[in-house]
Amino acid sequence: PGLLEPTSCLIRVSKSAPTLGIAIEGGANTRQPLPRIVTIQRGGSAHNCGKLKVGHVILEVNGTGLRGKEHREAARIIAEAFKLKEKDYIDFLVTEFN
Amino acid sequence: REKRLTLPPSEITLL
Repeated sequence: PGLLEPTSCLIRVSKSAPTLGIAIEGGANTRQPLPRIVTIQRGGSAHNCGKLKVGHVILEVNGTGLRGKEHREAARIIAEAFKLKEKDYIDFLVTEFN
Repeated sequence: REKRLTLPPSEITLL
């Protein structure tokens, strides 16, 4: 599943810390149309995972596409995925290219 | 100028 972009890759982040620990910028109707990771905080789940990188553009979160979503909506989707108790991980479909 | 240059920068959210 997911977008058929040859440069995309699926990264599973375990909820190994109380926070996800990423900062994102971008969203529909901004210069950066899809959310891009600008910071990864040491000690957060994303940092512990070791595969998410600054500069990754997030295409999907648990299979939900972020294209066309404005910044706050995209941030809400990621935050909800982290809060969801039924899953102890989040799947991110990311690409390094805009 | 390209149209996208007129789009505003995004805010940044820590998650």
